[in-house]
Amino acid sequence: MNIFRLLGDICHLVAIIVLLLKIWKTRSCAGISGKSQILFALVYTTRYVDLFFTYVSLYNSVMKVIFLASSYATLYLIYVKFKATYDFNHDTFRIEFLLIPCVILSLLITHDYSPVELLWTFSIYLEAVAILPQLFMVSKTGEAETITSHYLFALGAYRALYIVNWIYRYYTESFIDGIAVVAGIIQTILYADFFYLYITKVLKGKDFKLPA
Amino acid sequence: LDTTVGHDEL
Repeated sequence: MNIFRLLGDICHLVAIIVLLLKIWKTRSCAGISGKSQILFALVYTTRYVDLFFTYVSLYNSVMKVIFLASSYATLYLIYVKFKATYDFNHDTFRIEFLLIPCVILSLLITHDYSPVELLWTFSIYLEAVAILPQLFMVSKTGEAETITSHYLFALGAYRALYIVNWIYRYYTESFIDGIAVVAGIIQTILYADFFYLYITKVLKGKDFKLPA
Repeated sequence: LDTTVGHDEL
């Protein structure tokens, strides 16, 4: 564990809590892509099956349980409790266009052909692109609530911090996981446009609106 | 380089 990874994990946790609180407090999931949340739940489910097979640390196990529980709680709020506020008309990204390539890629490029490892690899590839339905929704409506933009920023910052963590681990532990690094870089790049608008607009107190 | 399988990250 190093400071970059810890900060990354904290950003990840903050993102999830911000999203849950936003939906709970406003009693609405307007502007939130349920499809992205389905993909994230799938990411955690496929990645954290190792919860039953490997023990890394208490921190590791607790965080995995939190990510799993919160992702299903988010799905419950969107698709059951506050279903009436779910903006399905704007949540039209075809997730099979992400799922199918991720399945194929995880069968082609993996560390090991064991079921748990293939699920891990799939989860890494899927996480890289899981935010696309949400970004697609924002681009369709041309705007995002300030709180939604905070959520997206924290979620993007998490993987960006992991990149610094990987560089640090490469030099201090000679540890490198090529699959996670390449997917993590792609994941961060997908947020680049958003980061730019967040920093130039939201942090200056303006609304998050895409340029016309 | 440690390329053994085993993921300690989240």
